Amino acid sequence: KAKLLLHDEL
Amino acid sequence: MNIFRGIADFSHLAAIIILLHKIWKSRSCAGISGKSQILFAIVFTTRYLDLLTSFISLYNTSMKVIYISCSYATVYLIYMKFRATYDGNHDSFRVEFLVVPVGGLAVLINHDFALLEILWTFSIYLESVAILPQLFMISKTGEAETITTHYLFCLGLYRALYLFNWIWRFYFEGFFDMIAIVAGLVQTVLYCDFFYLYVTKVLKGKKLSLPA
Repeated sequence: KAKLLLHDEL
Repeated sequence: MNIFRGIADFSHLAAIIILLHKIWKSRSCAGISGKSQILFAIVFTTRYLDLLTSFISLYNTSMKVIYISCSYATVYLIYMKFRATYDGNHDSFRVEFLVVPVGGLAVLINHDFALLEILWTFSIYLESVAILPQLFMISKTGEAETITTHYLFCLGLYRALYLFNWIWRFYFEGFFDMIAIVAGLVQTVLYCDFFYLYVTKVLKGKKLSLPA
């Protein structure tokens, strides 16, 4: 599952 | 962004500034665990590599740059500039007992088996235990300077407020990240003992000294 994870939290 | 995350980020920034300012002004890092500060520098470095790959907002980018630069500046002050005041004898927590299991866990349990994602996961797990050398050092010295307790309070409060941020985001956005939530719970639980002492002693004007 090549999810491009964008972590928007610090 | 929500009020909980806003206050949390502010509290985190305050903690980092309080510590840097305390060491710089007093020209001493007595009572401060250099090991915890190294772990925090590693936490920020491995978590914010996405500075190179994605842009979220000016706020996000600027805060990341501030966190990374302040944490390296703090490590520099402890191990270089004011190394004579570093209390290595009491800063004796075996951090390899933290880094190795956390590293293994990050490889086993993550959202995506990609390098940046594993490093992010490692950073989340490491942050939850990064304060242990500092708490251990306080238990060994039996006391902490009041300014250090304020630093720890802000640091503990930041992740506790993130828990509320995640409740908010689950309810309003349907967003939740189990890895961050579980690690955040562990991290906050580790502060409970300190929070109790902070509220019952420091807020009453007493010095924080153990055993209570």
